[in-house]
Amino acid sequence: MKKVVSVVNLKGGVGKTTTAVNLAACWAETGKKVLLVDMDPQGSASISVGVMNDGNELLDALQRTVDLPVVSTDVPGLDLVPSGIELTAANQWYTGDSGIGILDRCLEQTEGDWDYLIIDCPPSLGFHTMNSLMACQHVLVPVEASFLGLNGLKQMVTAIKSIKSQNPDIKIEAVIPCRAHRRRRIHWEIMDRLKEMFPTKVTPIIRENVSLTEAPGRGKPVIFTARISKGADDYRLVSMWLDERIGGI
Amino acid sequence: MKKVVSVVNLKGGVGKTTTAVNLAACWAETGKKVLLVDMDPQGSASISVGVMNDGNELLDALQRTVDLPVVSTDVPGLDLVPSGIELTAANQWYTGDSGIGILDRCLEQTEGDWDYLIIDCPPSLGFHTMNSLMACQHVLVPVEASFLGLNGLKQMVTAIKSIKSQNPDIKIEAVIPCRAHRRRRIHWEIMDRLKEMFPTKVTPIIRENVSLTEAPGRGKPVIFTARISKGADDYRLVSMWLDERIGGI
Ligand SMILES: Nc1ncnc2c1ncn2[C@@H]1O[C@H](COP(=O)(O)OP(=O)(O)OP(=O)(O)O)[C@@H](O)[C@H]1O
Ligand SMILES: Nc1ncnc2c1ncn2[C@@H]1O[C@H](COP(=O)(O)OP(=O)(O)OP(=O)(O)O)[C@@H](O)[C@H]1O
Ligand SMILES: [Mg+2]
Ligand SMILES: [Mg+2]
Repeated sequence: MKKVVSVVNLKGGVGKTTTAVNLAACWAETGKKVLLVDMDPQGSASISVGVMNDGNELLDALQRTVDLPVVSTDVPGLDLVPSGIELTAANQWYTGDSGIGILDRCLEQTEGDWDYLIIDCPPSLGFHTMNSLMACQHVLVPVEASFLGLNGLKQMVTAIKSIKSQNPDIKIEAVIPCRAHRRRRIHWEIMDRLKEMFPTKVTPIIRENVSLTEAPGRGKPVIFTARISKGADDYRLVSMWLDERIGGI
Repeated sequence: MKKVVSVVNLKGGVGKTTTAVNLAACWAETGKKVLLVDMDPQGSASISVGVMNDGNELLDALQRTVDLPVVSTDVPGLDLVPSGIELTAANQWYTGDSGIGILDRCLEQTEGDWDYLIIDCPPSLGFHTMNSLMACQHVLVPVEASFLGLNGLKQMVTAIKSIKSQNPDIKIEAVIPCRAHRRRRIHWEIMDRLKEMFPTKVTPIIRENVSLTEAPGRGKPVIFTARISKGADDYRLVSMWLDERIGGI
């Protein structure tokens, strides 16, 4: 039974892509088969696994509501649905509630025996994020410890609650503190707030670590570019924390 | 002759809002009259100057193409067009090229004797950013020193070039290195690339400084929350650098 995971946050630059890519790689490292779905016209997730793409194939597949284009990557066990700037056009298909079931139908027709499907979303509540929320059971929300970050999280919770009537399976699985600076007082203030708002769902933190900034430039996840680094350690720990809860293994 | 400035980057979390808010405050501090226009449904710029708003008034003004709602702020000389989550609906009015002249027409009808109008945009190339690009003469692009950040910058340049046929006055005034970590090698690598791509347009850097993360939570720009801080110093310097080039004074 394939598990579909969305990585969402309308707030920009909080670590959605870094999280989607590195969780996918960590799960693949333990022998899981993973499909990373890049739903961002910026194509950051694709670039982070070494794939440049204009997004035309994905746009076309969504338009015709057929199976999605899948490519393999250099990471054993990790496949990718690549994206690129042409996917921007899909924004025009989203008018109110119509058009948010398209990705779900496409995924149903996409053949593959993956254990996890993980969808990277852009920083907005438009077509791409809403489709991802409709298609998944498990939602991960990376957050950055800042006041503006907290504001984005509240808007995210509202959006997820409003979609529950159309996708009853949806559930906020975890809030992932990313780009954490533990020496800052604001880090601890925000961590207290997160634990209040989501008592059992705050994962171990992902520290700000330059190995995570550098990895995309090398087209590989951090467990390959910097095997022994805080970035690799932190994402491995969070991937296991999540696997216990989602994978039920 | 009022000067309209857009702060844009489809890449999330690079410091657009922090830059728009703090440049506006620094200019106001020198006696300029400034209008800060919040074009982001997340309302980050509004929050950063202490204003909570649902975005309905702005949405309505854009829909009817009339003068924009303007409020004063606690900062002398600084006014605000507030935004909020309801502004998301405007995304549906953007289909290809139609609907991108709306903000420009609204600004023409908005009475006020501001020296600078500075528009904060969301992390996307949709309705809000395209309207801002159509309405301005001067474009500021905050960038974060990372590979994914560089990729976003290239997509931004393409978008700005494509709009020049419809807005011949538009010009990339400056690229602003934000959230800079000078100890990182990747910082210097990216700075070299920026100076190659934009020889005369790279501003002094804005360093990563926790005073900038904390200021929005206090509803005031950093020159009020942390007068003597790297955050305040850096934005004052960049505001003067820009004022010489845009203000011509
Ligand atoms: N823990 C970390 N340590 C260091 N750098 C990080 C970390 N997490 C993310 N980054 C870097 O910060 C930037 C933003 O991260 P990322 O692109 O993953 O966020 P995002 O939420 O996907 O952004 P967007 O909203 O634009 O999609 C990237 O350049 C990334 O390489
Ligand atoms: N130089 C800096 N030092 C420390 N923190 C910063 C700095 N610049 C921005 N921040 C913080 O980083 C986060 C992202 O900044 P900001 O919201 O200004 O970026 P943005 O590009 O407007 O994001 P979005 O794409 O979501 O609109 C915020 O929490 C902000 O307070
Ligand atoms: Mg991303
Ligand atoms: Mg912003």
